[in-house]
Amino acid sequence: RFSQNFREVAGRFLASEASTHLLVFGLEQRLPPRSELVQAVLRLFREPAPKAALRRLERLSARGARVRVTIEWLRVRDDGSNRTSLIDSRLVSVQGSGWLAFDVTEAVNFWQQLRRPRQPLLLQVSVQKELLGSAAAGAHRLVRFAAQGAQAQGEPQLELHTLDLRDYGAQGNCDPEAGVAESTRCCRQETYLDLQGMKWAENWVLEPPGFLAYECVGSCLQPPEHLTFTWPFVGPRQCIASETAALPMIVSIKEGGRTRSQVVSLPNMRVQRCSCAWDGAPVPRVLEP
Amino acid sequence: LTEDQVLGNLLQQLGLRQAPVLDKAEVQGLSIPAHVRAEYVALLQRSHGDRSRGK
Repeated sequence: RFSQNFREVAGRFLASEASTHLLVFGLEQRLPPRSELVQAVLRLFREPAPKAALRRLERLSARGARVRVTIEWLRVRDDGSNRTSLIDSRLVSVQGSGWLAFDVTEAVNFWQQLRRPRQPLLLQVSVQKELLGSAAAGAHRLVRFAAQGAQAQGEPQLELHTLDLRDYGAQGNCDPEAGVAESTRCCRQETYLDLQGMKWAENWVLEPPGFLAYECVGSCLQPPEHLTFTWPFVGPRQCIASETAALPMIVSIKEGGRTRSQVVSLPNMRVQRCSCAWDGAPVPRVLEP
Repeated sequence: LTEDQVLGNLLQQLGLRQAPVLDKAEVQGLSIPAHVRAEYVALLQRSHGDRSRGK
């Protein structure tokens, strides 16, 4: 509305086409301190819809009436404003009942990045109707989830699958006394790169004469098979550099017959930390401010 | 990290295709100015604090 290139277009709120539920999970101390979250699954129990309402709706769509169920992570910022992040969204038939599972790993990943003391994990579940028109009005209300404290069984559940990093993680720096064997647990090993001994660096790289680059060596314990269902194409856990630092250098540059020195920074040159990680696993998104 | 990777990274940062060949005589009289050294030290200190998260 503040752009001069566009005229303001006002909209009118006609009717609510969605029903929304807010789920609150107190997660503090539910995730062990030295653990890695593998997957978080939200399970919602869908109660059966009234048959008469279903028959009326079925006549409208040959494919069968469906609604869209969307899971969002709700974050209350320090200034009191709300921000939502889309976690999962899918079409669900209005027929049938039983458990529905949603992958909410990303929401828990976001929650873990919050400053302490952390607010509870807030998941907003909204059910929107897919078909337009007055005949489909109220379709979203046919998909109802069992509520917490409801008499019937099936209150919302949050399943957290974690790995204990004391067994499945890396061990920090390698023991310089012990050699690296196949059985060595993933660790960071000192490796010195001598730039003075490299022919191409002669008279060109002025600083540093060499540097400790470090490398990640050793193997990682593989988790039980039932935990690898999350990502079907994911490889085994490997010992990789999870944090790196830049390396500044001073080099000599020749310009127009004159030689001068210049500083350049090479990214990801020094390994700061090694970790065990699944090859091909999705990288968790960093929480935006 | 291999020698080739260091060289490749350096060439990329400087926008060069190959490593320049400099005579010893060309750099012998070259002293690193104070402001260049100060920039280098500042970057060195910062690189200990700033860590980039990889995979």
